[in-house]
Order: sequence, then structure tokens, then C-alpha cells
Amino acid sequence: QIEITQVTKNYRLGKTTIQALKGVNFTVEEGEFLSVVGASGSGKTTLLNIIGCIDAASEGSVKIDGIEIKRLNDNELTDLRLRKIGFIFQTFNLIPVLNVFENIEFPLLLMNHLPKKAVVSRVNALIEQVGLTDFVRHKPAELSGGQRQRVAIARSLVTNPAIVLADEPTANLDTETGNSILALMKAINMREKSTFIFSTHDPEVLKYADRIVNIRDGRVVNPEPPVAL
Amino acid sequence: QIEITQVTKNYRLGKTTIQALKGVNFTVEEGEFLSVVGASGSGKTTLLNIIGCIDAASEGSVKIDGIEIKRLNDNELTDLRLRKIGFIFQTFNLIPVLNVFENIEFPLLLMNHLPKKAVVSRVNALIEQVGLTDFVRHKPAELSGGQRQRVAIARSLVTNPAIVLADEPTANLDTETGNSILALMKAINMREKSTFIFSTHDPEVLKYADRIVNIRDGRVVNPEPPVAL
Ligand SMILES: Nc1ncnc2c1ncn2[C@@H]1O[C@H](COP(=O)(O)OP(=O)(O)OP(=O)(O)O)[C@@H](O)[C@H]1O
Ligand SMILES: Nc1ncnc2c1ncn2[C@@H]1O[C@H](COP(=O)(O)OP(=O)(O)OP(=O)(O)O)[C@@H](O)[C@H]1O
Ligand SMILES: [Mg+2]
Ligand SMILES: [Mg+2]
Repeated sequence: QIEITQVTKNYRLGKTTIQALKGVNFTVEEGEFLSVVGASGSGKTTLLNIIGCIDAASEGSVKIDGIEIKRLNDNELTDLRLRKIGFIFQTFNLIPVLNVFENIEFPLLLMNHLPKKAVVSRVNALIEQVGLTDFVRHKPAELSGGQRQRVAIARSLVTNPAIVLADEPTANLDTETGNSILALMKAINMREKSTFIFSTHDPEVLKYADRIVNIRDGRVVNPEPPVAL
Repeated sequence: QIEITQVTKNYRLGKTTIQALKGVNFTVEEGEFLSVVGASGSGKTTLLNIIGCIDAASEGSVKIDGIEIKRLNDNELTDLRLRKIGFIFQTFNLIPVLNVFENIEFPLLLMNHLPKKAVVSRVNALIEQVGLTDFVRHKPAELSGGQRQRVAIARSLVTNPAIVLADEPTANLDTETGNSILALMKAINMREKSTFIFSTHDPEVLKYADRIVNIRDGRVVNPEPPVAL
């Protein structure tokens, strides 16, 4: 499903080069529920952004279903991201002028493959599953931090993507709300066989993980073999 | 120190009125290390913003050191906030064009009460205490989520305020980094007798708290008497 080989990521800062990832190798099998764990600044967001085709590796190879990502042109990349990947950003990245319903509906409208009625019922189902039924008309600025996080979560799931990348998805949630979100994602993972990759600091998330990948200072430190399902 | 009496906060959304706080009463004594705990959407950020004079209550009274906040004019309010209060926002609110050093230095420059040399050494001490010495020249966009959170933390402490309001200050931090930050804040609290009020979902933070205030659906549900120190 996802093959990362010798991936490095460098940032230029003035005359210095920062090595955010230093030759990362690992493989994720279809349907895994995997957690990436590491200290603040260790490279989790950088890694997720590269897997999610939001950022390009400086060196190395990223293959999704056998497709080498760096061979794709911009249109093919955009299409892959829309159809195959759901991303929950650490900073949510909601659209400020759209309300909860419209933010979640947005990727489905872009895909343009469902009739309006099916879109509405799918969006409403997700809104209910993340506990935001009373807040559908609020805009992001009219929501609490954890409510915005849940909009970002619902939006990432609405297209039923094959790969969900979740960057600290429970950071702003209390334990009870966080657990209901994790149970929802686990249910989707088991029903759809979609692949979930979380970066997290939350021990509750780790309980749900099939496998844990540790990252320290830009390196993966214990590349366990993938769990065959 | 801080007296909250019958505070309500209403938001208008179209024709509906949302009651984010429904008559909150509590008192915080000088030097307390207090945690506000509650589910996502329960009113924590709203309460902290009102205590921190960033937002006004719809009804009720907020007294800081005997001063009724709603009697202050804009200049007096700005002055109070700058001199007495340090705020760690749930969304950090860093200045994008300033680097780590400049972001942390900013409130001290506004206060204009220390010579440049003292400003520099104070800022550098805090940068070291939050573990960001290697990142002083990065701008917020060139930092990880937890690094931005630590800049926000250092900035809130740089003026040595009498009251520190921390809205989920460890949300984006791994347990080890989070604990070093909490130990730092506890040390400041004990040395300076400054008052710390956290909203948090993190059980690690609760271990440091003298007192826990539970909030549910806009109401404080177990107003324990303040811990006399
Ligand atoms: N501008 C607004 N207009 C309408 N409702 C609002 C507005 N801002 C906040 N709210 C609502 O007020 C309630 C309390 O919000 P608040 O941000 O205080 O919650 P919180 O306890 O900090 O939650 P979290 O843990 O998710 O950060 C929420 O239900 C939220 O939707
Ligand atoms: N644009 C950039 N320029 C320079 N350095 C960067 C840039 N973006 C990220 N970095 C650095 O790369 C490293 C890895 O960042 P990353 O965001 O992947 O960490 P993280 O593991 O997600 O951390 P956190 O848990 O705090 O979110 C950090 O040390 C960060 O300062
Ligand atoms: Mg990150
Ligand atoms: Mg909040």
C-alpha cells in the first residue's frame, strides 16, 4: 500500500540546512491502524505531509499502491489526494467563510460523483458521529478548539478515502470525546479496510493502534514489520 | 485575587442565542495552581478569555485585585492585560513575521521598563527553559506544532505576570516535553507566587494542580473553596 524508502526532508533557513527527516524507511500495509510517536519536533508532521502528497521529499521514494509519487504531475497529484487521501491537519485548516456543514461537504462537492441527496445524508451522518449536530451553522470562528478539530476529522472521512492521515487528531479533545472519535475511526477502518496513520502524543490513541512507529530526531527508530491482516 | 460572580456569556448566531456560560461563580486566590476541566465545547476558553480581559462577560462581575473589569476604559484594560496577565492561547496567536526570539521579546518591548541587555538575557533564559535554543531564528511557519506552543508559553511568562492563563498548554506536546513545561510553570508559581489557571484535558497537568474546577455545559459544577496557601 504505502512504501517509504530512504526519504529525507531538508529545509533551508538562511545559510543553515535543517534535516527534518534523515533517511526514513517503512512500509504500511492496506488496512493498518498505525501510530507514529515521537517528541515535539521529531518529524511527525513532516512525515505525514510527505505520505499525504502535501509536501515533497528532498530525496527518496514514496510509493502509494505501486505509484511513485514524484513521477506524477500536478493534476495527477491533486486527483490522487482528492480521491485516495483524507488529511486531518494539526492546525485544522478549515475554510473560515464556510460553516460546519459546508466545510465537511466541500471535498465531496469537488469529487462531484454523488447526487446532492446522497451528499447531504453522508455529511449529516458524519456530523452526528462527531457530535456536532447542534453546531452545523457555526463558522470556525464560532466554535471551540475541539469542535474545529472534529470538523477537520469529519471532513477527512467524508470521501471515504483509502488512506486517512491524522496529525494529532485528539490534541484538543477531552478523553471521552477523543475515545468516541477513535472508536468511530476504528469502526471505519474495520468496515472499509482503509489505512489509518496517526501522529499522536495521546496514550488513548495508542491503545487502538495495531502498530507503533517511533520517530526521534528525523529517524524511525524501531521499524517493526507491518502487521499482516 | 480573582472573583467571578454570576458571569454569563451569550453569543448571537442568526436568530439563536448560544449560552456559552450560564452564571459562573468562583474565586481564585493569589498563588493558586488551578485546572479547569470539561468536555470539548463546555466553556473553558470562553471562561479564560473573560478572566484574561480578552472578552467581556454578557452579565455578571469580574474583579481582579478588587478592580471591577467592566468599569475600566480601553486604555486601562490594555494596560492591565499587559502588566498583570500572561495568556497562552489555544491557537497560539504568534506573529507570523517575527521569529521565535522576537515573538517572545515582544511583550517586554511593549512594557518598555527594562534595559535592552536585561530583555535579551530574560528572553534567552526562557527560550532555553522551553527547549527552543536551536530554533531562535525560525518563524512560526518554520516550526512544529509543539514548538509553536512552546513559543506561546515562553511569551506568556516573559513579563513575569501575576496571573497566567493557559488554554490547553500541553495539547501539542509529548508527555516528556509537557512535563518539563509544567515543572517550569510550577517552579515559577512557587517562586513568584503568581496565579496559574489552566484549561486542560491532560491528566499530567492535573497532577500539578492544587485545585480542579469542573465545567459542564457552561456551568461550574463543583465549586470547591479555594485552597488557602
Ligand atoms: N462566536 C461564537 N458564536 C457562537 N457560539 C460560540 C462562539 N464561540 C464559542 N461558541 C460556543 O460556545 C461554546 C463554548 O466554547 P469554548 O471555546 O469556551 O469551549 P471549550 O470548553 O474551550 O472547548 P474545547 O475543549 O473544544 O476547546 C461552544 O459550544 C462553542 O460552539
Ligand atoms: N519550514 C521549515 N523550515 C525550517 N525548519 C522546519 C520547517 N518546518 C519544520 N521545521 C523543523 O523540522 C522539524 C520537524 O518538524 P515537524 O513539524 O515534523 O515535527 P513534529 O514531530 O510534528 O512536532 P510536534 O509534535 O511539535 O508537532 C522541527 O524541528 C521543525 O522546527
Ligand atoms: Mg506536528
Ligand atoms: Mg477551548
